[in-house]
Amino acid sequence: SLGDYSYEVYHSLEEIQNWMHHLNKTHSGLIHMLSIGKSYEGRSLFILKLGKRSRHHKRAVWIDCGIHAREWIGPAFCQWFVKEALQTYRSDPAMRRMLNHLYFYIMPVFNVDGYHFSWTSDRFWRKTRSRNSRFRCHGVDANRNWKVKWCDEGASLYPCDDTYCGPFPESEPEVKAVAHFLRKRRKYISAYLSFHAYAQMLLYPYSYKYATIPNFSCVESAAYNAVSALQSAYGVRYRFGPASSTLYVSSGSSMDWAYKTGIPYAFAFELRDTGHFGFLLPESLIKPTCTETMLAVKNITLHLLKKC
Amino acid sequence: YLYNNRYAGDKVIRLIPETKREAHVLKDIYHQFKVDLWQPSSISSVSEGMVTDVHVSRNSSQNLLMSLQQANIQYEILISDLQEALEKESSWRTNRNRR
Repeated sequence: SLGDYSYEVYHSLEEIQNWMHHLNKTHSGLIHMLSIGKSYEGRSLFILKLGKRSRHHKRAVWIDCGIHAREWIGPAFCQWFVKEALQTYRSDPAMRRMLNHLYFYIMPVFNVDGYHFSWTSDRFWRKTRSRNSRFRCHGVDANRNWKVKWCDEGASLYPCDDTYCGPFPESEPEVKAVAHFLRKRRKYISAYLSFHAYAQMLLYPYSYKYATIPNFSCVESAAYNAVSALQSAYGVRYRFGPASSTLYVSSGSSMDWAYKTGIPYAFAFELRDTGHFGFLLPESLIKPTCTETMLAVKNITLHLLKKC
Repeated sequence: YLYNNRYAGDKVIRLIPETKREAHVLKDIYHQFKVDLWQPSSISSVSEGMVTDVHVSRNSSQNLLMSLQQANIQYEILISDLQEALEKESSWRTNRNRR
């Protein structure tokens, strides 16, 4: 049951996938599990389709966590989100509205190979685990491998670098699978949310250049309201703004690709903290981090349901 | 110990280069010591006024800190022993299961 699984500890990939299988069986009214492809090492890429079933097309929100392997709070949030959605569907009118009007596609662990490697071998691994025949180094930065100004500023052509963009765009099967999924459904997907750590920021396009997006005022007001909602939980401040100027310039990111593909609201969250623990956010902080982030995500979603 | 205690003595250091010269020197030092950059994600992104957090191994930390002192660059040690921080990240039950 939902109550038996702990959402305040970090789980192995196997545990997370077992949990997904379990929810697929026990909450079939609101959850449907899909496999959208295979990773480089042959693992299934599972996502959860969350929402009240409808005969008609519904708009959707895409949420992915764990593009970078070592950012464990991301997958923890994705699991928390699903738990909250299922537990509060009946009692929370806002959640009920969200799940009745929208589907949520949740990918709790994007970089399954990297996550498993960080769990078992190298806690601070970032990239995928694909191999390069000419170099001894493994992996591609899955957030530099998208076809949007690919391998320009903020990415590297050297396979041993942590921001290696790959031999070509969408070279990584994980990136290709998600890109294919989103491309097919882009008319229905209203928002793309990607969860990373750490910096306590809510970012929107562009990452690859210093420029203002066409729907800036709607996106900016959504971001402002989201961080205000987040801060209302425990007083934690998040900065927000275009990724290029708020964080740094990086090309080939999933957020920029999603926006370029036509998804009007594309955000990247950088969750807690700002460096005291860094990637090693203690399990005791999973609950407050996820609770506050939940407020931000609900705020963004309800903003989508209104017309801006 | 988790990960065979490989992170014992490793440190995470925060540096904020105050000038272009310091940023340039830091980039050279990061390349030289092959650090694991926690933020930003790329050495090329390091610039004046930007917060940089680096994970440096036990073997390299002394020499790296000496290089920083010689270059007169201020630093702050965020995590003095990464293995210790790692063990505290998860509960004893999670750690036991993982081991």
